[in-house]
Amino acid sequence: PTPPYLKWAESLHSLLDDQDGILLFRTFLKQEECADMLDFWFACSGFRKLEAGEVTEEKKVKLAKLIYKKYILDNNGIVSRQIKPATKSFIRDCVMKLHIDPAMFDQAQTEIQTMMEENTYPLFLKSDLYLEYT
Amino acid sequence: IDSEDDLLQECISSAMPKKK
Repeated sequence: PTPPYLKWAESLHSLLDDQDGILLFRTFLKQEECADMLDFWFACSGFRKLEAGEVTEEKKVKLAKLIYKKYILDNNGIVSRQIKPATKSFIRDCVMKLHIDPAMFDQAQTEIQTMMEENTYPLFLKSDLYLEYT
Repeated sequence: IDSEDDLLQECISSAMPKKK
């Protein structure tokens, strides 16, 4: 069978589908001071999945505000800098008006994912960290 | 503050793949 670390090079999703892959990629992003991008990406996925579980509306609101505050509100944050102004406004409106929707972070997540696919992911595959691991 | 961090961390972890 193909070793996991070779699968990681197939696509970003293959990498993010493996616990060890996530761990190594996060270590790399931490070195580059952009681990928040990965945390945000997973937070968006986790938030979207809340709907299926038994979570109170109060908890959803709290979590939406937390994600907004931690990653989007600070314009100098690595995540905030990669998200389009219109997307940030949309999320701010959702939070302010308490229009909490499972898909409210989808667009922002896509923008961060594109950034990782075009930038940090290829850099990771060429990094000493990954090459030494393989 | 701790509980806020826990809540966010729980959300992040819930989206990660389980150990194979």
